[in-house]
Amino acid sequence: AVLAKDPYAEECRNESYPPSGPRFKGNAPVYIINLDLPPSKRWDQLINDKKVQLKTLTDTMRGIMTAFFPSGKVVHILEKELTLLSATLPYPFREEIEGIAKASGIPLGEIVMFNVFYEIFTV
Amino acid sequence: CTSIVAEDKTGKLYHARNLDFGLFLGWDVKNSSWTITEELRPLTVSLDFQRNNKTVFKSSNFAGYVGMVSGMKPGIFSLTMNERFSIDGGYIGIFQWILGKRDGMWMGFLTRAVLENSTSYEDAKDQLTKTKLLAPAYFILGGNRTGQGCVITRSRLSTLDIWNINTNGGPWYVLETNYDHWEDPFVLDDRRTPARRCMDRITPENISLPTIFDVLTTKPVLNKLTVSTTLISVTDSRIETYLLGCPDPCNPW
Repeated sequence: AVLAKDPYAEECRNESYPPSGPRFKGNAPVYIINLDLPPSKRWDQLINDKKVQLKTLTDTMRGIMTAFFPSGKVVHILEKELTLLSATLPYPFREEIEGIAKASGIPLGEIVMFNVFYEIFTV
Repeated sequence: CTSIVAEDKTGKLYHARNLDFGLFLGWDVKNSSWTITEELRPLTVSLDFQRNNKTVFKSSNFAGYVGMVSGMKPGIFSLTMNERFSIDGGYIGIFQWILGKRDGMWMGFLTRAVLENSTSYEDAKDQLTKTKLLAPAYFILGGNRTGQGCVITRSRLSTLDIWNINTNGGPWYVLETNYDHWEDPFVLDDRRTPARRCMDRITPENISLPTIFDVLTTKPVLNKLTVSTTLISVTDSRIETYLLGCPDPCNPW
């Protein structure tokens, strides 16, 4: 069964560009990040526009962890440790992450987790 | 993820990627989709990083994430990163960082630093090859002239392999999913074979960003984890990001 033909695979597509139809969910909006601004201010406009969606994502990540560790203690410890971890991150990333946390109103530990998720996830 | 760098018959380079993320992070039974994947889509943005009102580099990113996973230095090079799974994974690097051993670099911060500071394809390749990391990764790098395309396979501490295009009888494209290119992919997650089959049909005579888009939107290269597709032409200073979904029937990864 494992070696059987993939039932969902399809023939190579042709002339699918420019994208349209049910697979196309829209264009990514464009933002300018001004590197002349202090790191803590660079992301303010973008985060102001996306903070609701960002909060939804961090809440879901917290929910998934809570599902694995229902007492909530692990999540609490992790968030506390990740808040401390932010102080060790190099310039300008620490300042930018702190700026994002401030602009979004999301706890710093959760923004740090979002930013180091790749390192956590690669096992 | 699936990343491709390809060279056409005139030596022009094209770089594109599917960003797939969210495996095992919550399955929405009602909508038959991965929760995190769906929530990342509205956070996907195209960014133009400027200094003195001039573009330094451009990227496709998630709002709230300060590192880079896809980007381009106009006219110079393009870079994407694919996840590489390993037992010697990022959690070891994080523990070492917490314990004070901080000679490695966070993946997203390295790619951001390369896009911001590197001045050539060779310089970027050098940085991505030699810098110690906290987690393993695949770096897919494209340049602005013939032969400038490669996949750099990284462990945390060293470079395991550099796979170049079009030099010494090499291929006209490199294609990376999430497995070492010299080994077979996991049998339940083989996006490489269908992607290669589509690329081989296109040939260097017909390769372009639209034809690569055809490859990346063919199932199962496109799958339930796909958040977006990014198309890059360094020569034309062009980067486009499209949000994509995979309607049923569709592979979960």
